Amino acid sequence: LNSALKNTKIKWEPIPIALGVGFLGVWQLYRIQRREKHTQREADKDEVVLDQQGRPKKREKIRPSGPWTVQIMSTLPLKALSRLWGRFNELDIPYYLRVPGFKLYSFIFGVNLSEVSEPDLHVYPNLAAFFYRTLKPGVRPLDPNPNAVLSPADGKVIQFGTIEHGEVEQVKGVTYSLDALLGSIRPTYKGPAIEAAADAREQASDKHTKAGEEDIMRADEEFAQVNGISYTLPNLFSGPWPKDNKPSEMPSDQATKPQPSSEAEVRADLALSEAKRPWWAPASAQTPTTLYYCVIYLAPGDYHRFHSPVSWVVESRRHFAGELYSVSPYLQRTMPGLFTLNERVVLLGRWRWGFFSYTPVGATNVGSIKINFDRELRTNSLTTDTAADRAAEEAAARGEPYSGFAEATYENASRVLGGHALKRGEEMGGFQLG
Amino acid sequence: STIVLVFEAPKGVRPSLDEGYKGERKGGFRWKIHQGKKVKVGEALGYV
Repeated sequence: LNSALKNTKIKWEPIPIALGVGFLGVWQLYRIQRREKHTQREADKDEVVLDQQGRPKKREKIRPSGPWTVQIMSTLPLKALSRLWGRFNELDIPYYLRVPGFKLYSFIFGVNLSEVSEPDLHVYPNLAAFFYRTLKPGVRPLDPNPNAVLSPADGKVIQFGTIEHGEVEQVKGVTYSLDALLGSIRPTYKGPAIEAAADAREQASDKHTKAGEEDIMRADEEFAQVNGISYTLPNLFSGPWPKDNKPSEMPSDQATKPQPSSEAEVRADLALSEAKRPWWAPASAQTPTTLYYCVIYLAPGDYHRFHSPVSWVVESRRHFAGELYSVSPYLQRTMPGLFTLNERVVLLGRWRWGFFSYTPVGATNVGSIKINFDRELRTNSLTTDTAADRAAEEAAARGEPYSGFAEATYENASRVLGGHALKRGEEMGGFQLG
Repeated sequence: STIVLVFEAPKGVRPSLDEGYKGERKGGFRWKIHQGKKVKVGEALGYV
């Protein structure tokens, strides 16, 4: 190598003009083609796209804009990498390497081992088990003030504030719409007279009867007429109240187990709300409300289970089978609408003051989101991706735009509350590796 | 991984000038965090 470097003669020659012209021509053609593709994609956004055989095309992968790092990342098969990463971390570590291995991991990522519930690190067979560790009882005391909104997880506050004109600010100057993050937030619930409906359901037999359903619908309509509710909240509900206020046809989560202790506490908390106002109805002039948001980032060394910030009722969940970009603060700064691209589980419900939503967003290393009370949920799975593709195709065949998510309701979890009750501080689920 | 909370909460009321209004709302939800703050489970993000 040394002699080659020393003895090779370097000869400089001008690039032939034709080559330069050819290169510029090819580059120009590439740019035109790319522009045309982009224009076509914009035009076809709300239309059914058919392939050459006349069948609806599969959903196209969204290519985000951003610097070259983002562009390179968008070409990688991130979900496949994430699954591979998960499998790799489920491999058992040899017994005698576990303690030094986990201690090295803790040193690098700042894990406080004194808080870990299991003092003997040999118990964790692999990194995936250590990553999803539990903490000792009492190391995370809840704020004693009952009016506090608690932190749902260990992490860093990335952004917080109020939502103006239905847009959430990701970083300074970069915003995304609330509908893109959570899906269209129009009520799909049975209606406003929650208490009346709950009483009616209590009185009705266990079997779901059509007559009972009609009674509830009638109660809802009467409530709406009496109260003259416009069914819109500024900055949140852009559309009219759906006239056919039917219960959701999505399959409910049969695996959900109601927790009596949580339910009693949540009921007591909700009873404090102003005149038992349903979450979607406008507040009175005495207590005007607005929408607040907060984004919390969990670093690799943090405790990766998440908890309920307040006492609330989860009424439905929406699973967006998106991509799995990293959600590091760098990418949050450089990739606009990152949270609207990534795979996420949106939990929608109500609390004492109205609407409440909780959205765990997956990332490349932690693509699996687990919700304790939803055993049917499967994230970062090939099956759900295929199901999402199929749903997109079916929507296209019907000539409708694809909503982008699969929805399930928890109305069977509690007949009285119409959803799954969670008390403040209760563990809800967590992020798992891969 | 990231968690995004979006919730409705009281925004407080503006007291009248007689009550000493100085451009701030009275009551409502108040954040107790700042950007970049490290938080733990159970710690208050804000109070109503």
